[in-house]
Order: sequence, then structure tokens, then C-alpha cells
Amino acid sequence: EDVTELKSGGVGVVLDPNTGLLQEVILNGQTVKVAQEFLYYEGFVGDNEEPKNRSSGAYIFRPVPDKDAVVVAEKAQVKIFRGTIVAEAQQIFNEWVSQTIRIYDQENLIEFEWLVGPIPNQDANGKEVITRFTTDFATKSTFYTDSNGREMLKRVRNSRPTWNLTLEEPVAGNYYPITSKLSIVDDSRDLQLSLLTDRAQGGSSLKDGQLEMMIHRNCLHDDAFGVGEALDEIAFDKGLVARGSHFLVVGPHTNKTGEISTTAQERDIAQRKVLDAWVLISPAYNDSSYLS
Amino acid sequence: WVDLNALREAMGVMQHHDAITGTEKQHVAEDYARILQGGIDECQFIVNSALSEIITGENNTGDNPTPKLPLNSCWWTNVSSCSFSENQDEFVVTVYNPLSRPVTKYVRLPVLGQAYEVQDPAGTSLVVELIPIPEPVLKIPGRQSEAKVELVFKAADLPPLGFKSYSVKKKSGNEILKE
Repeated sequence: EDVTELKSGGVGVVLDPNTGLLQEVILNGQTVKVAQEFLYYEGFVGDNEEPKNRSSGAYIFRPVPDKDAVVVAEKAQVKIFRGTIVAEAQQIFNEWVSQTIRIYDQENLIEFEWLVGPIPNQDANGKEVITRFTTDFATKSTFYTDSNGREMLKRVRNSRPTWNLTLEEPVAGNYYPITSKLSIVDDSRDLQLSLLTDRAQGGSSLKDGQLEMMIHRNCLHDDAFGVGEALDEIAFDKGLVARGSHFLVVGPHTNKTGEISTTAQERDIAQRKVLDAWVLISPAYNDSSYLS
Repeated sequence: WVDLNALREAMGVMQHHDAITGTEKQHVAEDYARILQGGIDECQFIVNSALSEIITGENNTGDNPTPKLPLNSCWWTNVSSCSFSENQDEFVVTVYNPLSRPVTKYVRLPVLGQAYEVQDPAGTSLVVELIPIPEPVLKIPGRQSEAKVELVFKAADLPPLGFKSYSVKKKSGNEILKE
């Protein structure tokens, strides 16, 4: 369909008609401006002799200092398919980055199924690909990450709880492991936005209102920490292609009487994704009573 | 229990720090994948025997258990490919819920046909959709599939720690025309 809005019940997404990029999400009675883009950090390449000359590699994430992440594409080609049970926007950003945004008739979430690779490996620097969501949330340098899928921990940008911190690596130094969830909260509007993962990743909030998650990387030089080879995974004679999903949830931060809290919804989704139902296939069975 | 050992051993190996952090050499990563898949394959036999026994009510234990109902996993659905759903005109999809509460699962299977009928365990026809597979997925290196669409249906209210089975049938040209 030639539309830029997908809606099903109380869940919806709006795409920018000019760029095909995400503009707005609707969930839990809230309409929130959310922009999303794919970018990559260029991995630093050095001789590994001194700490400041360490290459980004299998052990460490070390983007080129003082260089912003590069936007993969300013526009996306979009195809919309709208059905009764699922509606989706298929976006193509370039030859090696694409995504499908899905909403389901009975799911209180928005799925972002990304596909990245083969990452070009002809340049000197590796590419460390991220997806970034930008909102107008006033987050006061604070975001929340889970700890091995258990409790959520408060993270404050450029800060550590028990000592005064001066970060030499402002990007990597603010990255944390995300086992299943990364959240930001805007107290002034009582809003919470979370990104749930289908696998452990690294993520951060490098500016107020932003969330980003690393989804794929190649590092074309060894970082000399022990592995002894570049991180450039190959499958079928090409660079590896990674496919996975993020699940976005927005809703009130504080519990309202009689309503399921946003955090409880997120926990339900995380459980269903970690222990997903098994789909098994058998030949047709002749006995009709078998199905019942 | 014996069939579980290969996966147990694989998990033991995976606890080595380079498997956890992903800092192993490429050929070691490939060996880890080989060990893990070997373990998963052996567990597939347990899943087959147990679910087949629950479904058919026949005991398959013994030295040489032969499940009456072969249950296949589609290992290539991560690239939207499944030789079984693509090549069979009629098949049964069994969806098992490992959680202790009811859940709904949206089943997606790559298919080659133009129209399908899916019936739930009560024999009721479900709403089904055929959604085009995104073009970049069709081009993933190593993907060996002719499927350009995925069949989507809703497996609603799967019982806790239980399953439901759905019959899937490709509609003939005449049936499509008649509709």
C-alpha cells in the first residue's frame, strides 16, 4: 500500500513520507516522536604498541576518536504490506542494511527486524553497525540496562557510582552489556521507552533521549589481546549476515491502578522471546481425530 | 538422559571464556557451532519421542524407540527457508509452549503456494496471510530456497507447557478460482 502509517488497535507507527524513516510510535495510549536510523562507527586501526594505538577488535570496541558515527542512509525505500493479523513496513537502507517494522493485531509492541551484512571489508577501518532511536525524552544523562537479564541498573553517562570519572573513550566508555533490555525514562512526562533484544548486545544512551544498540561489526585488524586474527566472520565465502529483532515498548513509567504497568508488559515480552514457542512440522496425519 | 549428554558437553565447552566473549578464532567458532549443532540434533530425538508420545498416546520408550509422528524442526527459518513447508502441499504444524502460562505465537513459515487453508485443533479455519519475504533476505548468501512469501497465522492461547497442532493445506488452483 502507498501509505506511511501502520495502525492496529492501539499500536501504530508513522513513517516520514519523504525519507521512509520512522517518525512516531503509538502504544499504550501514548504518541511519541521516535526517529530511528542505522549508523556505523569506524573501528580504530593502530599498531597496538601503546594504549592509544590499540585497534578496535574482538576484545575491545574502540571507534576512531572524535569522529561521529556515519549514517548508513538518509532515506529508505519502503514497501508496506497490511494484513489483518500483521502489518509491516519493509525498509531498504543500502545494499547491506535493511529492516522490517512489524505490528501485530494482539501484541502490545513494535518489532524491528534488522538485517545487516555482508559488511563491506574493503576499507582500512572496520565498521561497527548500530541502530539508534532518538526521542525528545528529557533523560538527564540517565539510562537503564539489565544485568544478565535480572535487575535493571541505573547508568549515568560519563559517570561511575563510586569514583570520579574522566573518560578517555567517550563512546566505548559509556557502552554497557544489554542482555535483554535497555530503557530510558522521562519523569516530567511520566514516560518510559524500552528496547528489548533477542540476544545479548552492547548498547548505550550517548545523548539525552537516545538509545543505541550495536548489532553487527567487522574489525579488520587484530587488537593484540590474544585472538591473533581480525574479526571478519565469513559464511558462504561472504561476510556474515546478521538478522535479529528488537522489540520497542513505550508507556507510562509509574503504575496506574488497574492497569498493567509498562515494566510488567516488558517482562512478559522478554519471557516470551527468551522461551519462545517451538514450531515443529510433521507430515499430514490421516486420522482426523488427531488434531483435536 | 544419554541423548542429553552431547548438549550438556557442548554447554560445558561453551563456558570457556572465548566462547562466551566471542574472542575465539574463526575455525574455533566453526568447531563450536559443530559441537553445539551435534548436541541440538541429539535433543531433537528427545523432543520427537516425548511430543510424539504425548500426541499419539503411545509409549515410545525402550532401547529403540521409534516415534510414530516425526516432528521436524526448520533450522533455516532464520533465512526464511524451510524445505518441509516449501515442498509439502499438506502438513501439520505443532506449536509447543515452554512457559507456564498461556501464550499466543505468530507462526511464520516460508511457502511456495499462492493460497493456504489452516485449521486449528477444533477444525476451525483461521485467518492466514501470505507476506512477501523482504528482498534483501532472498539474497542472503547461502540461502537455498525458492520461497518468496511467508505464511503467517496466529497460534492463539497455547496451553501452559502444552501444545496445539494445526493442519496446513495448500489450496488448489480450482479452489482459489472458486473463491
